[in-house]
Amino acid sequence: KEEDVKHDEL
Amino acid sequence: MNIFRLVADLLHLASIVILLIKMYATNSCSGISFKTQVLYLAVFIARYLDVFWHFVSVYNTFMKVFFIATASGVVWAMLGPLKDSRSKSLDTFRWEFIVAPSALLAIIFHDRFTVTEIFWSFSVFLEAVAILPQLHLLQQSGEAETITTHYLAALGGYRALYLVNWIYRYFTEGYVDVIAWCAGLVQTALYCDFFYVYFTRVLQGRRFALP
Repeated sequence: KEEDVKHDEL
Repeated sequence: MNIFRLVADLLHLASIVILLIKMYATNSCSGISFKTQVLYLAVFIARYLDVFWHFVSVYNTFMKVFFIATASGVVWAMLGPLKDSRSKSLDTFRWEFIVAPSALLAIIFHDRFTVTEIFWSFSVFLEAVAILPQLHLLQQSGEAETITTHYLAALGGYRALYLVNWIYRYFTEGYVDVIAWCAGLVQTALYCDFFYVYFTRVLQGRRFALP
């Protein structure tokens, strides 16, 4: 799902 | 995760450790902008509170908790035990001038119109300019302790490496994040003058002093 990988950075 | 992002995050972590060492070793927070530290705490709270409902990785969770905890600790120390050593008369940057535009930009530019996404955008825009009170303080005093300059260099290096990370991610995984990229570019650009003095003076064993 797209939402799961969003904002994976700090 | 790639090497650029990992080193960038470690530099960010190192910057805070350096700041804590400076505060402990000298029992003082002179030369450190209280406003910048409060803004960073606001940035971390606005962006990392998703640690409670958005799991990415153990690494990600650890870092978020670390940044919120240490930023709170720094602000607490500057409000309490180290209060008297604060460079109050030099810390004169008007924080309203960066918080208000950041909030406005977040309302205009975001991925989705939800509270968490707007907070995320706000934190990204605010982080880009949160260093301004610190740079202003530096300019007012015209000089800085060497350890303070190491703190700033690590902080600036962290964002500079994120730029490299984004280029790498764009080509390897087609990763695109226009909001973070624009803010990151501005954030890194703000360090140009500082880095010039840091590389030409501090790294050659001389004091950080503005011409």
